[in-house]
Amino acid sequence: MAETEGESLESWLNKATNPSNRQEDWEYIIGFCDQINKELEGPQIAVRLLAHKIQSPQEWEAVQALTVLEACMKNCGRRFHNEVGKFRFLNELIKVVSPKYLGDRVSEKVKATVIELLYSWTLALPEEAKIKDAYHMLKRQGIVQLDPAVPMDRTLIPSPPPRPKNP
Amino acid sequence: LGEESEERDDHLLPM
Repeated sequence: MAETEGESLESWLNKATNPSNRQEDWEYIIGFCDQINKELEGPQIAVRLLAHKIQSPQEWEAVQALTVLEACMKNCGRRFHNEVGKFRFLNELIKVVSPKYLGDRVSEKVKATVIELLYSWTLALPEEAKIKDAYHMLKRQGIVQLDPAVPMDRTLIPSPPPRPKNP
Repeated sequence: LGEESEERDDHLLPM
């Protein structure tokens, strides 16, 4: 059993995105999600840390960070969605795909994943208007030419609420 | 108030 006492968001994320991981390590990914849910300012701190990792020049570190981001969107609820739905964070993703910023130095795989995630959130979180604004801006710029095919597990559609029990 | 000013400062990246 891993020692979890005293772990910070940063230390969980460093482990979850460690370039020497041979594969995605879900113990650390879920540990990071749980830590976000425990901390008052978890989502604010987490998106800042994630943005930094997603912009890593090491593809594997960035890919793992995007997996963590997706896991957080599924497991950290509305507080986390609200932070992702701010231009402050969305701009960091835009930088990754835009040739005016980091786009020329980022792998096609990372850019495609960022675009898939953004598009999937426009479908799953229509109330987060800034996500749509950001995505449509990328389309206007020609950075996104066609909506990607989003795998079903990316759609973030919440499961229906439990039915009330009939007596 | 904090949220309002944060909203005002939150802009899409210039392209």
